[in-house]
Amino acid sequence: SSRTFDFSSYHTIDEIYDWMDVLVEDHPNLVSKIQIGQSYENRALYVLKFSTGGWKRPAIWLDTGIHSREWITQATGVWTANKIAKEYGQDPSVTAILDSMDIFLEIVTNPDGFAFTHSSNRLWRKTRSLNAGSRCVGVDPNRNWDAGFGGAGSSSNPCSETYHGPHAHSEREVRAIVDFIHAHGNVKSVISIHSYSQMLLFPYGYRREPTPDHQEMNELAKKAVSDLAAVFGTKYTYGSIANTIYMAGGTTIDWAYDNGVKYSFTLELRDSGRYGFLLPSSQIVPTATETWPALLDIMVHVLEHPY
Amino acid sequence: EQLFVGDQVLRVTARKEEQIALLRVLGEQEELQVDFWRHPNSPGHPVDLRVPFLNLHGVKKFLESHNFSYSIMIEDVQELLDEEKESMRRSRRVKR
Repeated sequence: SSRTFDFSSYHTIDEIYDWMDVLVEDHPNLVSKIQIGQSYENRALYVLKFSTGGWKRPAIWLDTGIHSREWITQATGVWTANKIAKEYGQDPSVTAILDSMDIFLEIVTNPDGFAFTHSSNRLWRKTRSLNAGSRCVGVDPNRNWDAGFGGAGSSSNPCSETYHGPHAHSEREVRAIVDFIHAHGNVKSVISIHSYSQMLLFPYGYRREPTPDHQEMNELAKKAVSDLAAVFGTKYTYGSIANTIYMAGGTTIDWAYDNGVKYSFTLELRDSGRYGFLLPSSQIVPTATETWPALLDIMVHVLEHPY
Repeated sequence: EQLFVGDQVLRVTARKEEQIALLRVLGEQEELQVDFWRHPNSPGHPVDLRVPFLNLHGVKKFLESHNFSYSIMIEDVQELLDEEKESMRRSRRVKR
């Protein structure tokens, strides 16, 4: 059950998918599981929907695990899903958010890659789609979005870890989210979770110019990283992708922002400074715990600043 | 199953733009099979790269010949992977 599930251990895709059903069973009036598509290898793309009713309420989209080897993100997604369900009716902020908005959470955003990290190559980052004319497999799903597609920081070489793919939204895993957010039409925030550089980033990545909302995003990011640091002292930097890390074309949150989702952020979760993608499972709960106030800050801000 | 016995992750600090460019050149040399965990972007930011055991000597020589400062972040990737696998196995056993 969701009470006996071990949140401090890493889990396979089957275990995570089974646990989603348990979470739905435990909170039938709040949580449902929807399928938004299928991966390249025909795995289901599941999204947890947290909703207290209403038709197409304003919504917040969260995703983890788009880069499959970033295991701390899927694990944080599981913990966060449980936290949202548990806190509704208990925590005033979570309750206020869910009384007016829906939250969608895709925990295993790149299921083929994730399954591959468990079976064959723990350090696999990309999708598993075949590339015509190349021996190399997979596309970087965080370079595959139609926002500065093919630009700086992405590669046209299928053997590269940052291969952008043959065309924007070529990856089913990406296309499914694009179609879902377009069809929904009322998504107000997209938060895409990665690891392990300890950053809170916002658009743009494909251009250096600030967005019209730069100042507001910057102030919100500053508050969020400060509240995150208050938990265990983990220090995050923040700013636009292009000015904080590097120019990167075709990223999730640039696409979201360019498609009308103002509050688009990406998190780079923690590393202890020693492990990178191999963060020990003992750090799952601390990582998720410190991330929670930052997520909550963004979600509350979205609730309080309708547009 | 791909094994990573003896592979190391190096943490490199580039001090200037020219060194960033050199790291990118390193990444483009396919035969070295360098896997950037943190990509080179701006001077002062740490860059992490996993280097297969067979190419460690060549990569370290490259870094030293261009005066990079670096440290070994992970001594043996496979050792960590084995620990991770064991931890998952233990967790499942406890659950049962």
